[in-house]
Amino acid sequence: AVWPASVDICSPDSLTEAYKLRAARLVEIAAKNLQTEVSHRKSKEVAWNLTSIDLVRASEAHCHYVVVKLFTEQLLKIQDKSIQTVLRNLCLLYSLYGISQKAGDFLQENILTGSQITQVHQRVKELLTVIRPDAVALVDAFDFQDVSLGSVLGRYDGNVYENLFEWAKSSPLNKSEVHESYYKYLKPLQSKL
Amino acid sequence: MNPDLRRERAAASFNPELLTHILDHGPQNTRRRREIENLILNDPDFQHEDLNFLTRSQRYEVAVRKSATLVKKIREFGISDPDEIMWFKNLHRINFVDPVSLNFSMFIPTLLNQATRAQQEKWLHPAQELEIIGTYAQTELGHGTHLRGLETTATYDPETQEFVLNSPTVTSIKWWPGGLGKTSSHAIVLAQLYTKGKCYGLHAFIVPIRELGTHKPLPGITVGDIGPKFGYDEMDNGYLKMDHYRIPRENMLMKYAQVKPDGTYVKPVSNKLTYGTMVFVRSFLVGESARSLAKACTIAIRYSAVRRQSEIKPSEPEPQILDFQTQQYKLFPLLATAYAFHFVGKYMKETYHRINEGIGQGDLSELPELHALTAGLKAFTSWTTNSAIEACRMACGGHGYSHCSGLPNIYVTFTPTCTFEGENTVMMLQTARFLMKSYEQAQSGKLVCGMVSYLNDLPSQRIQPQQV
Repeated sequence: AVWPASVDICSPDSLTEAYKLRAARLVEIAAKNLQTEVSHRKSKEVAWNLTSIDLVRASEAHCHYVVVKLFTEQLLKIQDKSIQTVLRNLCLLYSLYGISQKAGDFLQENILTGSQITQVHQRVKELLTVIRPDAVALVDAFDFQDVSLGSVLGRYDGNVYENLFEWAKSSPLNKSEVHESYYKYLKPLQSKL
Repeated sequence: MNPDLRRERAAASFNPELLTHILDHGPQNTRRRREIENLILNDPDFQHEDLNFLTRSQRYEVAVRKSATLVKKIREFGISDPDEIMWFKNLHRINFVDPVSLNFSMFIPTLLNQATRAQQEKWLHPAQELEIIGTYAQTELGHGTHLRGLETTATYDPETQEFVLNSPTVTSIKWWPGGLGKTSSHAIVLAQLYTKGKCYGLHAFIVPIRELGTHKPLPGITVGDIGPKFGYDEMDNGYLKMDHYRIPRENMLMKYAQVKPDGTYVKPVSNKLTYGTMVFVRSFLVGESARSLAKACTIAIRYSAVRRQSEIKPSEPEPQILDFQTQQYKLFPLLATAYAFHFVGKYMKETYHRINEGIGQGDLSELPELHALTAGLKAFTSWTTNSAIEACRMACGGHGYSHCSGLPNIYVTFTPTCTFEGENTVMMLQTARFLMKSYEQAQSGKLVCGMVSYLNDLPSQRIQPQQV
């Protein structure tokens, strides 16, 4: 059998197969709906428009499969064991999270069973805990200089609050202790009260 | 160093430097990228006030000044490798845009893809030296992604061997192109070509719009800025109206299609070739999605490690926000997505260059799949990234609303990606056209290859219903 009998939710390759099957199914559904519409309508263009929701859904599933496939293939190129492990966890999290967000597609096409979807949700939570200690190192690896990041909250040194206060004080509105509008509009008003 | 971040870094199970090398495709690239970034960081010519504190006009001026400085420095440092130039630009741009950028990201790539050798000799060097500043004018006030609906005309006059460019209606006015309003002196204009009374569809023309030296609009040209919009403050998105404006025949980009001096039209090998620049830009945008999402994740995750609030166990000190499962559920799948899209962006760039080389040798066999894949992945990655940046911003609580976080600027600078270079829903439908064609092919028993090869194994195709 070309298609997997069942999906191993701990294997990136097996999850890639599940995404492939979902894409194939949704392309087939869109194609059959299109054929049905063509047979009912005079023009192919009208049929195309009346199938466009299914068509977009098929394209999204195709792209989602491509992303999962390329991420999985990337893992094979990593030599360093510790890097391989952390990227594999991210790849699993990406694939499983995607399934949990689109569970209907996988259930409807009998790609995954209800109990497997339950396992997927559970596995996602486990992976959050596994990734937690590496989260800061994973964003450090993007290697954005503070200037390029353009963010006081995201500073490499994490000294957020003191720099947040300095940033606010340098805002143009704070150039003068009392803004000129007070003397123009509020003071005259207050003196009349 | 904030003690929480110090502890986080000490606890990591891997050396981030090694992962940086993988993301840069090698330690030598990391070293070189940092060298180039430090050139800018330590250069006083690039220092300026925080753009968030400036008016729109001031922001535009700072952006133009920095762009001019950038070109001078790139020349001064002798940087010519496209990747290295991109590193230079990315740093100088921070989370903003720059009015001159289309000269390099659209005008020059279009000349490289669609101009003849003679045209490249005439226009490429002046554009690279900023003697002329180019942009790419396709979208109109009333027409965007649906290119066949564009109304601007270019009518060939064999008497004078000129094209007459015209904006026949108000909806045909070129609208939105970046750098068109005040910055550019030339534009590559997409127009419906008419010759010998017949329309041959969209073609590209180099149109001078401002006089060199004075920068004043040329006679027959009405050009200006379209006004404030959602972010992109530094960019002079502009309008361009042409009133029976004449340009020489040589200004039509003729690498693929030609118009002979007598007006005879010579058709291109494939009508998809004029889309070459768009396919290039879309494959580039996949990488930009990864970059913007990586930035947003960096900010949200570092801040979530620094920020302490509320309690998990009574009487214990306030925990780091990142220890709440809900915060991890918000951010870690997005972090995984940023890595996924980075690898997809790398694949798209390699694939584009590989297929583009093939096209150069006349092999167009993979063009349809490349066209479909770049369209679909541009839509898929930008839609996901768009909502992900907003999720990162919201994950930072109140300070996510302040420009000090950088997240509002990342969002407004990124979100147009879902609309320009092909509105995402239209892109997905273009991909669907390719999928339907591939499905029909597989159903008729002809094998399909590439990323759609899974259609060969469709169960319904394998197990044909048998008459009982």
